[in-house]
Amino acid sequence: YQTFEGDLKWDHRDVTYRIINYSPDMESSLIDDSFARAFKVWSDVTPLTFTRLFDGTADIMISFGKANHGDPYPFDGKDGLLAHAYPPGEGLQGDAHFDDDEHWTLGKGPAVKTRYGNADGAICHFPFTFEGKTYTTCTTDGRTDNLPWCATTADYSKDKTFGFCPSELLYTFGGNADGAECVFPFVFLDKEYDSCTTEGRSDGYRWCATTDNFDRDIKYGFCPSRDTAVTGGNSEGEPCQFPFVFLGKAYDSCTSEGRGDGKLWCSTTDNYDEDKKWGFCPDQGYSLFLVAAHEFGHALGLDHSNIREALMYPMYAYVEDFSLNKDDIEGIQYLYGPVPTPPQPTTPTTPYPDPDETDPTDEPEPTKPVDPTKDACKLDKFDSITVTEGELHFFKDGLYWKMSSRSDGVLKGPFSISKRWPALPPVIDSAFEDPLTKKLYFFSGNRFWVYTGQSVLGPRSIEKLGLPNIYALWRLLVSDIFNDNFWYGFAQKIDNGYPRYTDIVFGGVPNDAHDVFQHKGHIYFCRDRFYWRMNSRRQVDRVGYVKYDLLKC
Amino acid sequence: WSLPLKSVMVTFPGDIIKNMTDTDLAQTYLKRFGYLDRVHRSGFQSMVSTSKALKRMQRQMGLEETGDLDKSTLEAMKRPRCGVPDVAN
Repeated sequence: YQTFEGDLKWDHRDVTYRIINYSPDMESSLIDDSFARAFKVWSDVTPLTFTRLFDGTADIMISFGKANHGDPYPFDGKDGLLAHAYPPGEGLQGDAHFDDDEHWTLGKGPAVKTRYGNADGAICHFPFTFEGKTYTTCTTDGRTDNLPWCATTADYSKDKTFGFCPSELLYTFGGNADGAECVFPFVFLDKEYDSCTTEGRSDGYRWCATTDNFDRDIKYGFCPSRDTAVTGGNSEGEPCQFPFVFLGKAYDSCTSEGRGDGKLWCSTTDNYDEDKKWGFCPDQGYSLFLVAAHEFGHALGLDHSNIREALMYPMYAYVEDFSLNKDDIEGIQYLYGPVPTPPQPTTPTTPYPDPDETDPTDEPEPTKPVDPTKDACKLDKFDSITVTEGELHFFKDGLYWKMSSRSDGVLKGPFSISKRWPALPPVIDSAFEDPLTKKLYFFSGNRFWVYTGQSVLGPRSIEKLGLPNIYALWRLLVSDIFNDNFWYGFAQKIDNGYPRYTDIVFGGVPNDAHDVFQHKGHIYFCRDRFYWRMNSRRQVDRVGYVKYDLLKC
Repeated sequence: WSLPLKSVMVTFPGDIIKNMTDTDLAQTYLKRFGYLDRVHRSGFQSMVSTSKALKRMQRQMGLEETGDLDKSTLEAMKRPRCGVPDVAN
């Protein structure tokens, strides 16, 4: 798996989404359901929750559009590009766009949800038989009102369950008419229309008036596509007209003639040569659920994977029984962590073991990341910051993050303090490394521990060294701060138990700094969320925020 | 009756997909998905050779890395896919 550069992700777990508009290809409830299921794919394996908003700005704004649809990345007509989404962030970031020149289905041909009838909104069953004839699409046979219908079981004659198929004669979507059906003919700009039209719009969507005069009432809605309707071309939503004439020859079915890409098309009037009205024939279509699940992966921070079986592989492939690939799960859990599980009872252990009982040969568990949702950038201040093993370490509440002292250092973590240094308590007030002996000194409250490799000494009391608190420790520290063997000298004092306490205050740095460390040739004094940077001439040359300057949040 | 059909290509009105050669298709694909002409943070635009770009694309798609516009590569380029570039820019 891959994440976007900088591991872009949402800084909150309760992610919101809003469906801005709908495709005419599927009934809105099917679209809602496809998106909800696509989000569930990700919420099942992470602590993320997804809440739908019906107005205002959501984190993930979902829309359908064609070709140039308002961002710098136009779609390309039928097939090719299906959709795209932006990584997490403000504004356009996080949004998902679906190409409405595609035929959106559940992946196996038109998904026709019925209305009314006696099937409680069930999906059409294709093929079905009616009076001895087999139907693979909705039909108006048997009706005088021209409303298309279908059976919702294989045999209408036997089961008698049916419903009405999407049709502009039944309802519209979007617009301002609350889903009312089209009224034909209607007047628009003094011209009369007998069917849905794209006139007056630049986005190619078909609409109709829901009263007989749009100019007067300004009431309209978008026309749902019939299951027999063509997609793309210049007659979206119209049914094929058979037979039709193309280059002087009559065709009784869809053809790929005249095209280099092998796609089946038909004319929507009886003569293409004269009318030039055409569209692509209905096909299996693309599963909105699968494509949405992929795009939402982007919207959550996943980039394309090169694992062919992964959802985040860039190519579309229909799978009947979908489940996330291990690669997808690892990717999303790298960003957000796994599904939280309730705490399990554990055998009580001594949190801070007696140093005499500590076996220096005990190998701690290898350092591994824990709960990446603990974002260092969301913390206002740290318990302690120090440089050890050539890396900046940031400690907070049992966790620590580390960053290479090199200029391109990347923040890693959080890691568990108890896994790496089992003897330590969760809160570390201060820590430093003696570069000569590589001993690590950790301070918490009035106790300190000394780690040499994996062996530990402590806790010992700093009061026994004549140091009343951690601030006194630092005053001791800064007294020798520009000595060549500053750290070594300090370590010696601690080891010998005879501190030389001299209350020296440097100009410009707080005397209650809780961390002092050397980093990239400067001495840093930290207090609260701020740092004071001192150069080798004992001048404070910069005061700034730990979060922005050191962590680079 | 055994004469091969003589197909005539037609430009369909409103058709966004234009008839293009395989080479044009490949160039468009490699550019669109970030394999060619990568812009670096500095603003410097590095010109990657088509062969290198093809290899990179073939690696990403799990195809044999030939660096040539072979049949399987061309087929992969024609398959429906997500519009997000494979190579971040």
